[in-house]
Amino acid sequence: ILGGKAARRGNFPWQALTGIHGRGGGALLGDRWILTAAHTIFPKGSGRKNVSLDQLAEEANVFLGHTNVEELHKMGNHPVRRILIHPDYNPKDEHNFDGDIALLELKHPVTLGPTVLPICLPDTTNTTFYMDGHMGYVSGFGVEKNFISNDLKYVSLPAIAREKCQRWLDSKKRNIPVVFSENMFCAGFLTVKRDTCQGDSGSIFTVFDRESGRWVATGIVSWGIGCAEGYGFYTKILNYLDWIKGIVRED
Amino acid sequence: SSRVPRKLFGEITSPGYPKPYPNNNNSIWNIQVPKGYVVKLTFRYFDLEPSQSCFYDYVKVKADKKNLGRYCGQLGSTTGNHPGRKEFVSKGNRMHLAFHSDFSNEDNGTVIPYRGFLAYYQAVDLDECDPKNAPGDDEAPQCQHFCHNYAGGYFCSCRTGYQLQSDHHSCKVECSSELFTEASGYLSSPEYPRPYPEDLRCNYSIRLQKGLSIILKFLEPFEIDDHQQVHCPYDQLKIQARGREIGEFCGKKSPGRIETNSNEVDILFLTDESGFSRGWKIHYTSQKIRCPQPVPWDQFTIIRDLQPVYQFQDYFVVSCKTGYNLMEGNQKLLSFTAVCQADGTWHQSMPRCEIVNCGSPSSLTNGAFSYVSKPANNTYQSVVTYRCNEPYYQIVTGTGSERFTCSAEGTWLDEDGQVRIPACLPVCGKPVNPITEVQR
Repeated sequence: ILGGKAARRGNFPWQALTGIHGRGGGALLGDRWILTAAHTIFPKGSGRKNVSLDQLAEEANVFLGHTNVEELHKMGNHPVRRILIHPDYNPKDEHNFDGDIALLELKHPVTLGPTVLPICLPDTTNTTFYMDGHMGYVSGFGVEKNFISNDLKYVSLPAIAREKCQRWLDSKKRNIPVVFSENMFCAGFLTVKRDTCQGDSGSIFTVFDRESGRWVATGIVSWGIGCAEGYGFYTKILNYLDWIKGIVRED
Repeated sequence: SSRVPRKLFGEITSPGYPKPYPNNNNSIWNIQVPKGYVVKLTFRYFDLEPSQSCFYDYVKVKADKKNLGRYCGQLGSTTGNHPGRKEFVSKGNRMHLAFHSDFSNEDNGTVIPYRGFLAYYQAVDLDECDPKNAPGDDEAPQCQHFCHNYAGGYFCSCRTGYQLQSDHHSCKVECSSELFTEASGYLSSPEYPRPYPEDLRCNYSIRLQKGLSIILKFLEPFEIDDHQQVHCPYDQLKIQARGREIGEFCGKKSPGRIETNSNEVDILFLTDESGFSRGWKIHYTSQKIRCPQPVPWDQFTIIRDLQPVYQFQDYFVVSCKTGYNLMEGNQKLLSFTAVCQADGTWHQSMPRCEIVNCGSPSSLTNGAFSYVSKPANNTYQSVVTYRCNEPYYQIVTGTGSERFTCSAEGTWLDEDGQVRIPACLPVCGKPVNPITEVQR
């Protein structure tokens, strides 16, 4: 997180720290699902192409319940039973993060408490959270000023209108031909140095729903061109609700 | 002497008859007829020298060790003892005849030829049944009950219920194996109400079908030899039911009415060699055997359609009040029926009713239950309520509620009758310590 603040315990009780191909983030859904980005599991251009999801699940580490990485490690990892990656995600296509969403099922449900609580999913019909300027918060254990963070940080960012995102991307396109699909949205600033960065991937973009008084997950940290050099891009959770619920509802 | 052949009749004559008998002659005849006959003898011709007291010549008749007379003379003579047409009859089957002649038969120097005698004997059937023909005064009659004479003998018979003994004379009551199988009837001591015979060993058995109970009712008079100090030392009336001793009775006080509770009763009547009591008579009847009235162990037991009396083959059904289980030992019964058996017992004992215990309520993950009802236990109608660990979990109850009651079926049910307990679902998006921005 660049330009953010240190989170205190209980500010983002859904925040998960993952360790699969390096550091990543995630958010607790219910009491045994972790919502994250697919590229934390199958990074673009990864060398381990033949590894199976079962093997990855066996190797994956998930930590919950603290804002300090060392403390999280001391609390012990939560073993993963299985990993589900959205079928649209293509790890071979380095310039297309469409479908960058995954679910990790924990082997054992976690006991909820002040420092471990799930995040809510958005209402299917509510697009207000994605309107231009709608503020949200992203937390993460990712890079801050070139250093990997030892504490959970957060930053508040506005959602940006789709046209603005596209326009900004087009201005960068000559150098980086990345696809900006309908399943993404962008947030952040062009000049202010507040953004998410490497190691924050999989963490979620949340908004506070004043009607219900609940925090709702709207995006997943997906990709960006550098860090704090423009808008960041997030997987648009609203478009994947059916897929998420289809899996989570099985149990 | 000569032995007369054993014939049914015959003639005996003096030596040389019809010529005059010789002097100095002694002749003896032993007449014997078959047993069962007597000898009847008559003189058809008799002509012996007459003398005072038949001193010279004579015929002597003996029978049964008695002298039946000494005879001599001629028909119409004034001296001597002419037998005339006298019939000599023995009591036994033998008769003895002796003839004697002296050295002469002269009368004033003249020899008189006396021709002797011709006797005719015949066997006459003896009526042994006639008391007059009893062998001796001190001996018992020929037959104890009935005497039947026939030519050459007799036989005895007994009254109904008596049996002729091996001595062919005495009669004894045959009562050693009297069997009664009718549902009701009478039985009595022999000769009742006249005094019963001596030395009885009577055994009366009443055998009815299973499930019937025999009732004995003694009729008056009741009279069995007894003793004021010792219990029934002489004659005894013993009553047993299926080998179980009911009583031993004597005296003049009737046992009255006895319910034996058995379908098999044996009555033994033993008497000694003396006494003059009139005996006893029983009217027996039968009714279906009764079982004890079923009594519940507790106030929760219900006996369906309780009857005032339970007899053989009757049954009763037991159930429990709602919320109680039928128990036999540690085993739970689905139903219970007891049948009255032929021996008057129930085929299984009364069960008890135990309050239903639902066991500990299912534990709730991330939640707990607490008892609403007092005392806090798991029995019928106990109530618990579930709650979740708030604020991190919220309770989901489906259609029912979080209140569960221990049902009569032994399961915890909610108000909709559902078994499924609530669930504690995570509460999302509500951090206890959310971020707050102060600086604007």
